[in-house]
Amino acid sequence: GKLSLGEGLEKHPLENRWALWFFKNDRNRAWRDNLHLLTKFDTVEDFWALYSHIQLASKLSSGCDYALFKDGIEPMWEDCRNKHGGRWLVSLAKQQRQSNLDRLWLETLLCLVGEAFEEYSEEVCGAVVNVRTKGDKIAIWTSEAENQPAVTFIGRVFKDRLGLSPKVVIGYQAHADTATKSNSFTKNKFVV
Amino acid sequence: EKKRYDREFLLGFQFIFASL
Repeated sequence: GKLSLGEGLEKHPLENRWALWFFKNDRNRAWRDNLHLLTKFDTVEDFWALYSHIQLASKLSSGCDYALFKDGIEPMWEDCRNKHGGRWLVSLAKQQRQSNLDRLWLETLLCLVGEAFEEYSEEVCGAVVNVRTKGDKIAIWTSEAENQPAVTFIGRVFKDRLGLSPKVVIGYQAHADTATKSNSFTKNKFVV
Repeated sequence: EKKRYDREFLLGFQFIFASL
């Protein structure tokens, strides 16, 4: 039969409403002024409609970010849902932009909208992809860095869903440590 | 009940969108 998208066909609701943010680096403007809310969605269908109409991460200019966060949480450390939290960080080699970045970012998005972290999904605030010349990064942000059971569960699921080799180690960094670091390295609070 | 969707279910909708 022919697929009908007419009246009476209900969309599949997500557990959360999500907001997609875009950051474009302009050194002449304040960091906050470079951050733009693109749109919000709360169904499977609207997620794909959005995903199908925006640039792939690998096509963004260096210095740009996408951030997908639960509605009501801004993608910055200062937000009350983020400030005691941290992030699982996956750093990619330069050559992985073409081979892996889009697949890994989509997998990250599917983890979020599908609520892949079971009873710990409520701890998830959002995810960020940073497109950078020196190497792209993908991170999942959680709300409480001291919640070890939740953080480590989320990290294990995230690593598994990305299909990373068991030999690869990813680290979780508290935003408080990242914000106060004196050099470019932030200590890992947990690793998986 | 929490609304959870596995990756295969979600990806199935991508292909529907791609074919429209």
